[in-house]
Amino acid sequence: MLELRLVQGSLLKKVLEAIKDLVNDANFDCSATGFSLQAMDSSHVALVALLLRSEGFEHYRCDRNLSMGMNLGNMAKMLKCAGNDDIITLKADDGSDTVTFMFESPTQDKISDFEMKLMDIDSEHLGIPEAEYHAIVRMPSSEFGRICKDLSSIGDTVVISVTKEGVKFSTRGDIGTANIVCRQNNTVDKPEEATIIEMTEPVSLTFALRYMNSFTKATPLSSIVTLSLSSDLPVVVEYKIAEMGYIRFYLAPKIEE
Amino acid sequence: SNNQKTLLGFFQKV
Repeated sequence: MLELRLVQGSLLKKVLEAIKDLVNDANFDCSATGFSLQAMDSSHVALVALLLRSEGFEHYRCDRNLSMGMNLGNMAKMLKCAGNDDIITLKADDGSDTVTFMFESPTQDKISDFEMKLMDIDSEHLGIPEAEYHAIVRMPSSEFGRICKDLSSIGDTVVISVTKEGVKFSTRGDIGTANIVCRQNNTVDKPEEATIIEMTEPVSLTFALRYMNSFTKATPLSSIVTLSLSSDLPVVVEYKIAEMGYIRFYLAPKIEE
Repeated sequence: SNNQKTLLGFFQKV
């Protein structure tokens, strides 16, 4: 028996909007720790890891570890039917091949049940070891989203270079080139507007902008994004989900031309 | 494109 009640149901709506275009089908894993997911895109270039900790739910009942295969497009369709202020409860019985989403309006005057078919998914799980990254950039998520969008109108790839001067995002395409430098800036009034760079050695990596733009669909989940870079590792693009956990995207680099 | 690495070159399947 599984029953997860999330008062801030909009979080789950935002999570699905952030990942449904990257991954078609995925297993959601429920355990005492929380509600989690790890899935790769079909080309094995990008991976999404989601954790919503059990403490973040108003009610969290998970009698035994359960893996539920869902089509994320269909799940997103169902969650779109929930209001932004609705409380969302997920329910599943042991051995059932369906999951039920219950939506309650804040005033309790509208209660909806949506039952979705589960599916068997042969998912590949990757072990992701803890790593020391050469550079960690923390910046406003809206700024990062803007940069990825702007650069993708010029080129297909972005070179992210971190030095002690700042973080540089560069692209080149048929019409020309673009370079955007964000300097460390931690003197702003609001912490969510700061750009903070922690660096042990300079790093420069090239990535496909198509994936970066897909990751920025998580922007509504957090005002801050963290980029963790090492010269010999995939980049980690992390959006923290307040009080609950995180959504992390891993992206393999391109070989520099 | 063919100069794109994959995650399987970095992380092990478990």
